[in-house]
Amino acid sequence: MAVVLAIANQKGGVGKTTTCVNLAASLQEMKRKVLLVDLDPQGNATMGLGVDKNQLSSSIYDVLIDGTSIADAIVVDDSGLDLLASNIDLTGAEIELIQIERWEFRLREALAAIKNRYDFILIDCPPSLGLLTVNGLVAADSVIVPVQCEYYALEGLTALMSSIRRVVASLNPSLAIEGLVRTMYDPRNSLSREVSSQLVDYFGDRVYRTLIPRNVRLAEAPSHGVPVVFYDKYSRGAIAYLTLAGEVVKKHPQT
Amino acid sequence: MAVVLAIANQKGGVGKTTTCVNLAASLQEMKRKVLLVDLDPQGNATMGLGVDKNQLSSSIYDVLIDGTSIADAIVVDDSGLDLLASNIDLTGAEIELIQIERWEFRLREALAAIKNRYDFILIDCPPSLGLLTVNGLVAADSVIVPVQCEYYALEGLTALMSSIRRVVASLNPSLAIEGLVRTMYDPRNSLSREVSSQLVDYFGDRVYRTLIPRNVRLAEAPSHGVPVVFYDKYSRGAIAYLTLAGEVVKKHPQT
Ligand SMILES: Nc1ncnc2c1ncn2[C@@H]1O[C@H](COP(=O)(O)OP(=O)(O)OP(=O)(O)O)[C@@H](O)[C@H]1O
Ligand SMILES: Nc1ncnc2c1ncn2[C@@H]1O[C@H](COP(=O)(O)OP(=O)(O)OP(=O)(O)O)[C@@H](O)[C@H]1O
Ligand SMILES: [Mg+2]
Ligand SMILES: [Mg+2]
Repeated sequence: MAVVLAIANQKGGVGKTTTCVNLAASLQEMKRKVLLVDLDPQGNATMGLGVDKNQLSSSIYDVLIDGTSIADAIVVDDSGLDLLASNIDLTGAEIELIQIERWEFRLREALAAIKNRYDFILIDCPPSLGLLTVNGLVAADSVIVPVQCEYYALEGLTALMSSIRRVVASLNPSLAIEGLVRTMYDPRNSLSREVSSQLVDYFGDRVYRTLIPRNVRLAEAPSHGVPVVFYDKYSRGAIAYLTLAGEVVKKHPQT
Repeated sequence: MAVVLAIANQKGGVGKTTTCVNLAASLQEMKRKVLLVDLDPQGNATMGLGVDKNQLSSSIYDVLIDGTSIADAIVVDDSGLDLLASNIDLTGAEIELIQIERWEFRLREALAAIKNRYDFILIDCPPSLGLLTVNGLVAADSVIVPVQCEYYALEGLTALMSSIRRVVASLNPSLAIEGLVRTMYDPRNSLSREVSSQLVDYFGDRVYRTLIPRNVRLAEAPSHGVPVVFYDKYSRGAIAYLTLAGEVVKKHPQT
């Protein structure tokens, strides 16, 4: 039975999509069966996997709003990953979702039908705490929080944690924090080091040991439509995400 | 009469807030009267100016949803900038806004009352193309688009431009592109250079000549609650935003 992980942080540009795409590909390298769900209207995870978001026959919008069967909407990308793709249609979904009965459970209920086919399902959330992210948190077993080691990203964690607590209290009582992953880390930069030590002080061993370094290969790979492990498997970025996948799998030995 | 500039890009983490705060402070250094409007529920511009978003007596939420007078909601920060502050209350505003008659014009109508007191009004938009950003685009005379020179940020411009075109067609016919500003630019990085030349090829002289370099002082300043020109006025980041302010003022000689 799949472990469902939401990759969430309302702060923009902290590495949610990069973590989702590269962790999914790394888990697959470890012979796990993985589904990636793109819940962001930007469709970055979709494009990052080489799937053209403007040529989709169906997308997550159809699944959430029209109740299209999720099995019909899943595509397989070039690297063999299963993907529930997204595009700009999802921008208007928030206003439409709110009019649907039990809108918070739409993604959770859709995933229930295919959960047994995967070891992991990773959900890439948009940079907001609105209805789409709530849908992702309700569907998830736990949350991975990418954190860029800078002031605004650290400061935003308070709001994210209280959002998660609200979802736990009313919609998904078993939702847990899977871990916080430090992204774009630069050890030469005292701000990075300072924020990192504040994270570890506050969150303890919920902070992954793996530090994702700033590595230009991670920024180049999406323009080639492949995860970094297929673009440059010897790069520090690829090695970091493979290491992170090792930590994730260790926490879920049954998968 | 104030020039109203929306700082918008749905891609997260491209430097919208950093541009808004530091351009506002730089315009003030040039003796222009400036109001900064924080339209992002994250409240980053508010915190970046040293104003505690959790201690506000009133915020932009009250102005947009309850019709509180904007003059009553404006605070003055430590550096003398006028600020219409924001906080997490704004997260739920999108669902409430949609139920208000002419919701698209709420910010535009609120700003009309105080526009004559300023030379420039800068609006920091959230990382989305939803109702809040639409409100910002309808309120604005033109849009400044911060662009990080990387793949996802470049790819997202198509969606942003079509959103702007839709607002021009139906809600704000005189809305123009003020300019695109390249942020976190690293000349040693071939991806940065490549994306930058694609921007200039496509957008021509709508791309500001000023390149904002990656400069850690820009990331450190917000943790001290001040714009970079007050934190380290000799830094490359401070000089870049003062130069950008010069370009902006040149386009609006009457201010
Ligand atoms: N470790 C890294 N090293 C270098 N570049 C990175 C790294 N992680 C991410 N990037 C780049 O930084 C930018 C932001 O990352 P990404 O888009 O994954 O963040 P996000 O949190 O998903 O953004 P959004 O909030 O818009 O969804 C992208 O251009 C990405 O390629
Ligand atoms: N030129 C720069 N050099 C170094 N760091 C920068 C620069 N510009 C912005 N930053 C840092 O990068 C991060 C992202 O910038 P910022 O928060 O301004 O982007 P944003 O587009 O407003 O993000 P969001 O989409 O979350 O609103 C912040 O931590 C900021 O301090
Ligand atoms: Mg993303
Ligand atoms: Mg911002």
